[in-house]
Amino acid sequence: KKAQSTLMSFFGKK
Amino acid sequence: MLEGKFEEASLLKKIVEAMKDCVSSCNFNCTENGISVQAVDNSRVLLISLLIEKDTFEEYRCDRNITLGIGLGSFSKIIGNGANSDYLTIQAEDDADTLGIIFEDKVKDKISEYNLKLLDIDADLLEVDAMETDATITLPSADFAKICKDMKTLSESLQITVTKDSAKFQSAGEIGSGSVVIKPKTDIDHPEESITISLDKPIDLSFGSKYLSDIIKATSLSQKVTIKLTEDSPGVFEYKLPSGYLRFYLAPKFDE
Repeated sequence: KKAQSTLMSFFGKK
Repeated sequence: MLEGKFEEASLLKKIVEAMKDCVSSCNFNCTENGISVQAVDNSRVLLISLLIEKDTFEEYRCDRNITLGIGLGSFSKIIGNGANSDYLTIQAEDDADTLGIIFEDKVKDKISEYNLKLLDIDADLLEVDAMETDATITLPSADFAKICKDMKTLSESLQITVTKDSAKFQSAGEIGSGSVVIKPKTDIDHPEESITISLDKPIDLSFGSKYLSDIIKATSLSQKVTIKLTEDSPGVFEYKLPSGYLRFYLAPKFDE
């Protein structure tokens, strides 16, 4: 079973 | 003041159709160089990055930077009123609370004008530009759309593995499993059918099928899609516009 990551764990805010 | 005239309404229609099921509203940032959008879906898994460069337009002027908050469902309804082949002009004053949308029929002497109410949208921008890429695949966008649709019938995840000379798309679920392998190919007579794979490091990534279904709504924008993959990082799916692009950044799935 795989879990979905979110973009927030990869990209910082501008 | 902003004024941008598209040679054909169909281009903006396709762009909005490709975005509206993923994000309901977003800011269109207009500068003298063109129009850009960055928007994230509610689940914060899929990001859309749109650039419509000035050269895309038949005529373009933007005297001062303007941010237009647009509800994409409403925008889509209004643009749907024009014919695909109409000229489409978008127009906004510097402090406007509406966006003017004007269609000109190229044959009949007919002009249709609409106003869309603008929204105040407070959204954070993410720093996505400095991404590295381990593998790049370019393939016909229709082929990619079919792979995503076919694999979605099997599972809610699509696994993409890339090696030096092939890319494999596979899914496994309750009813069974399936895979599609593509290899690089140069088609001189039909360059749009060519497939390229370039690789620095082998890739093994999984993505949510439902997000891929949103991404492939952009298929009609370009005959090709470029997929940029990096291990343990979001995938980038790029559809080129005549001058600019529509890109999707999709966060991967991980083993629990």
